[in-house]
Amino acid sequence: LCSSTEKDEL
Amino acid sequence: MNVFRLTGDLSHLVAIILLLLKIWKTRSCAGISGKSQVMFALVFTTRYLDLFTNFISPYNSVMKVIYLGCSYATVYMIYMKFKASYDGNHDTFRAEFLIIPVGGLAFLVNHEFTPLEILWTFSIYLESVAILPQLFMITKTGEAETITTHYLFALGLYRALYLINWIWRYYFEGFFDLIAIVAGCVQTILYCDFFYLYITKVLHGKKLSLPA
Repeated sequence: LCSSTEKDEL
Repeated sequence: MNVFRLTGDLSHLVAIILLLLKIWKTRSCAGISGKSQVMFALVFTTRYLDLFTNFISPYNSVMKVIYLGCSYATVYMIYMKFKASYDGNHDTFRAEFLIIPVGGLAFLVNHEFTPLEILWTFSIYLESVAILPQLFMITKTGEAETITTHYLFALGLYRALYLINWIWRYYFEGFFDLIAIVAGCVQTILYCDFFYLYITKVLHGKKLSLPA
C-alpha cells in the first residue's frame, strides 16, 4: 500500500 | 503526468466551467442540485488545504485555485445570485446521509491518522458520492436539459480517465493509492447508467428524459 504524502494529483 | 491524467483534469475543468457558463448565460440554475455543488465545494476545500503547506508545481496550484474559485462561484450563483430559479423542491436528497458516513469512514480508513490526511481522505470519499443528489434530482423530475447532461458526461469522464491514469502509473511508475482507486471506481460506476442514457439518447439528438 502506497501512502503518498506528496499528492500531485488533483 | 500522462495523457490520461491531463485529459482527465481538462475534462473536469470543462465540466466545471460549462456548468458555471450555463448558469450565467441563462441566468438560471433550474435543474441543478445545489446540494451536489455544496458537496463539491466541500470536496475541493478539504482536499486542497495543502495549497498552503506543500508546493508541487505551478500547474497543480493554478488548477486547484481555479477549481476552488469556480466551485464557490457556482454555489454563490445557486444560493444567492439566482436563488429564485433554484429548484429546491426537487433537490430533496439528504446530504447528511452521505456526509456523516463518509466522515466516519475517513476517520477509520486512511493512510495516516493526521488532520490533513483525514481531510484528504474525506474529500476523496465524498467526491465519489457527491453527484448522487444531482442524479436523484434527474430521476425525480424525469428529465435534464441537454447542457446539464454534457456537464455530467464531462464530470463522469474525468474520473474514468483518472482510472486509466492509475493503471498507467501502476505499470510505469509502480505507484498506486488504494483509497483513491477504490473511491474512483465507485465514483465511475455511479455514472454508468447515465453514460448509457447519454450515449443512446443525447448523442442522437434527443433530450434526456426518463420513462414515467
